[in-house]
Amino acid sequence: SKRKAVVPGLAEHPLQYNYTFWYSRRTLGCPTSSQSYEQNIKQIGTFASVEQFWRFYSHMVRPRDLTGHSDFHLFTEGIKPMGEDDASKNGGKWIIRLRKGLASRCWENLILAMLGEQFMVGEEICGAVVSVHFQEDIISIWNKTASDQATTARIWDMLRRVLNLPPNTIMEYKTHTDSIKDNSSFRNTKITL
Amino acid sequence: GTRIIYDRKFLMDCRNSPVTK
Repeated sequence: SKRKAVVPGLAEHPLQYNYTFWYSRRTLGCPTSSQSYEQNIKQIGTFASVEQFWRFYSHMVRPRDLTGHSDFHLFTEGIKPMGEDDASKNGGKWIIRLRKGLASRCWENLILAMLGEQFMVGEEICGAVVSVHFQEDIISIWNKTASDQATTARIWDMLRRVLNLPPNTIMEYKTHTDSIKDNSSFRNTKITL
Repeated sequence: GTRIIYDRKFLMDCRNSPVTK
């Protein structure tokens, strides 16, 4: 890559990894093939420190103010927010459906936990997504090894703690293989808290 | 290896630090 490496500035606090913010917007009736998905997703920028994160985040629209069907993605630099990416292809995600009004707070708590390495699962975390829909919002956190039950259980436990979710919130774990197969990210095994 | 861990409060405090602004 010809792009200049992003590094922490002087007196800034480095993060464990560099992260990239992405934005995507889905058009109604548009096919959701991975090709069109890749065309619809735009990089916002990459940061390497806590301070650089805040400079991006403070200027970004909050999920509650997004219109239509849009998503923010925050992924480790070098990992595309697609199940087909080499880092994610054997992985999966915890999916949490939220009633309207909760997404902004939950998204902030989720990404702060991720950036601060609160999940304690080594290099397993790929990134997180908030998807704004008309009737509900969905947040998800992706990890690399769907078959690693100790890791997925630990992520679930930390999610419950950092998100402070209402009782009866539905959490589902779904492998990317299944998401790609049925072309819908948000179905399958349901776990009610 | 060592991992760089920050809690929520620390990250929130950095938001208001002069270095961020």
